[in-house]
Amino acid sequence: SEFQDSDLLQFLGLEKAPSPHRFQPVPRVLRKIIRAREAAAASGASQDLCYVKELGVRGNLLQLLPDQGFFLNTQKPFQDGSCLQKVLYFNLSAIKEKAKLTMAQLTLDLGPRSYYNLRPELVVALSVVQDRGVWGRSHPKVGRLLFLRSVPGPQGQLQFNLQGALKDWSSNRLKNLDLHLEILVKEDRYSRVTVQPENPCDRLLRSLHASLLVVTLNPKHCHPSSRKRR
Amino acid sequence: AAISVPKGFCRNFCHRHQLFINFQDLGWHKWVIAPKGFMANYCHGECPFSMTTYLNSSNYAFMQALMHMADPKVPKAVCVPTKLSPISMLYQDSDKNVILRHYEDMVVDECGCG
Repeated sequence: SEFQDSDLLQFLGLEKAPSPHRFQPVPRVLRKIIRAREAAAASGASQDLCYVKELGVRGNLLQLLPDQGFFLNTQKPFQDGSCLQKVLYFNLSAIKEKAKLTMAQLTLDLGPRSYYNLRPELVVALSVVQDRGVWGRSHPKVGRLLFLRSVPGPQGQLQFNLQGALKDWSSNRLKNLDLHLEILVKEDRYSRVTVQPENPCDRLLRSLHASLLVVTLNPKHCHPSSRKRR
Repeated sequence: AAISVPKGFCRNFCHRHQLFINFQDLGWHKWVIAPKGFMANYCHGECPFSMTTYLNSSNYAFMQALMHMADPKVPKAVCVPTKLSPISMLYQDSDKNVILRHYEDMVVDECGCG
């Protein structure tokens, strides 16, 4: 056991044996990748494991980081059509300094597709947190706006490319990424006549789930593909 | 030219054997999501001097086998993996991160005397 905990796990790139209490939900794309690789291995087909075909990027390590942030002011209703506000927090310490970032995709899961009618229309605003203040207590100071996206129906998954934002992070060598998420309700001319079984903001508050998929390439393990000379 | 060998004669010579590693046996099923295990295989068998040419041997193994004949204190050539392939593993670490990573040299594809 002692050997397993130190030498062998270190060989596998792990500091200690992970002991998760329960498994996190695994996105479909990761399951698809592992199944395709298992099938290729079983058939004996050669495969380049430094290229993620399903995502169209080079990389040998895919990490899905869970959001560890918190909702802001869940008790008091917001003004100006704001549905909910949340600080998204991702601990980036698992990303090694030498690794080259090739993809960073934020996924916001707004809940199952069968939950809602296609209204009301929402607007999702995603900004960087300039100053987090007292963690979990004070309202953070919101900085640069990264995305402002209109969502016709609050259902399913939304994806945002955060590679640019993470490159800034990488150059500053920060160990975490704080984002401010605000979801606003857009006035809908049908919304008054539609029977909503439940306030969509309350439902979003329960079902909203965020995660960050980071793909990195370690040059030590992945050499650039050699080109044939003419 | 192919050399006809009596049936069962090769059984003790160096070759690849099947070995399935089940992560549950190692207690790794608690953190490895997929796969549940993999066919790792292993190499085992004799590397006699007379057969080094036929057992995917390195030149070094040939010389070592020759030296063993001359001086038994020199150990025999051994049966080792000569071709390995990687696998991918999907697991969860203690910080709730889900990680897909590939590990080189995890599956024995071919064996030989080395």
